[in-house]
Amino acid sequence: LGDSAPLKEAMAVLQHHDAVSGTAKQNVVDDYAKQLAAAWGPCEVLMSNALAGLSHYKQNFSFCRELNISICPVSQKSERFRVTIYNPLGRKVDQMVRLPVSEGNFFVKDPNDKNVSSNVVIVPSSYSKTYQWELLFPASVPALGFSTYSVTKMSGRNEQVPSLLSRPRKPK
Amino acid sequence: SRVLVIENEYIRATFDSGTGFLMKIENKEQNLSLPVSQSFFWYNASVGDDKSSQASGAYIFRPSARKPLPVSHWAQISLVKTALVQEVHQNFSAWCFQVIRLYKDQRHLELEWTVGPIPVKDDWGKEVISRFDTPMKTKGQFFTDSNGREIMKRRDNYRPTWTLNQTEPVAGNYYPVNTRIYITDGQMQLTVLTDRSQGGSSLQNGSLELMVHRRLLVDDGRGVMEPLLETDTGDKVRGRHLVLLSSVRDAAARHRLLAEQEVLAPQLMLALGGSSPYHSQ
Repeated sequence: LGDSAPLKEAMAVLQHHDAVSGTAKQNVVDDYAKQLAAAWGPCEVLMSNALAGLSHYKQNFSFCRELNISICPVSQKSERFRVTIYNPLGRKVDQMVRLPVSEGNFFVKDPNDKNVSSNVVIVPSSYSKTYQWELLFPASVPALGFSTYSVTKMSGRNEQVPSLLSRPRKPK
Repeated sequence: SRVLVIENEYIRATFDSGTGFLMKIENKEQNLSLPVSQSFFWYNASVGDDKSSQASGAYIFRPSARKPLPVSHWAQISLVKTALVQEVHQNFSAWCFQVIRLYKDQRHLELEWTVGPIPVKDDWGKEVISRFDTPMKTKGQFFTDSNGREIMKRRDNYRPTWTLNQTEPVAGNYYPVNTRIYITDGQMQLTVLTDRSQGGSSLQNGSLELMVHRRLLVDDGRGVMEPLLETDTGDKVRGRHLVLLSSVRDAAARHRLLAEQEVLAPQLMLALGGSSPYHSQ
């Protein structure tokens, strides 16, 4: 059963400055995290129900909680996927989209099915040993609206390996 | 070459390849040039001293000395250049690195910093800052926003409504930065936008700093009764600073629009499968 009330209540508790500033004991911090995590589940169900209702099509939606650390199974493992970008601002926004991907070449098409220039760039080795590449493409999104881009992975290895100039120096 | 450059049609950023540090930002549209050195430093957290037993802690920022220590005197750098983005990857230490990024058609520099886990085996609590040093004559003034709304003028060792007896030369000049902080010499303006609320200050003319991470070993005695110290290895924090150099005249229009775009950023949704033309029906 979908329900947004637990998340609303958890967020209300997290309005307290202790939730973000470090001015709480560790067991209280753990409880903040627990309340948030517990509330998240039924809210995801609510979102899935709403999306199914709007699209008149029931399917399994998944929610990625790791995109902020550049982990995304959909973009990293799929050969073809779509990216819908919603702009909450009241004016058109041009934004560079970055998505973690596996090594390779990608074709990106805009909502009008026109090709969009894209690059696959290497991320710093210190970021992670499990992901190394990010797909980059410019997106244009209308005011208070959305744009859907499609991404297709081409076979073969990445031919757009960027020029990498390394200047290692010995520590003083 | 002695210098490395990343540039698009609006911005040019120059790096000293000897130190690996940013050394200059140019606004090509407005023909502005500003020497800027940016690097990471850390304040040694006070555990109390002769003047006061107050330790730096979760509630209290109290460095033991006015001068912060550099994380490193140089950074190992790599350069990545593609048609859409140019990046300089800077590695300051095992726990501090940064990507300075310039996208095609973008009018600001993006600094994506990663700090942590902060090492504390030396028994020194550390409060890490990113500092921008410029030759700008800022007359001891800088500006921070108040809750993302009003921009407030801040002056060294000064409060507008009472005579201040400054007892903390660093912390007493720190202010909340919710979305932006800037310095200006009346002609040009260096603005740094944050992706989260941080503490910030300008402790010297032409200098601007933001605290990015801290890890402390002593409780400050304000009620938590625990030091600000993550268990196990400690937290790693990643964030972004967006840097704008422009004339004072149009700075507000630029940082206001950019801050909106940062705070109300586009949301992404992914779906498996091929192209699916959107029909409003």
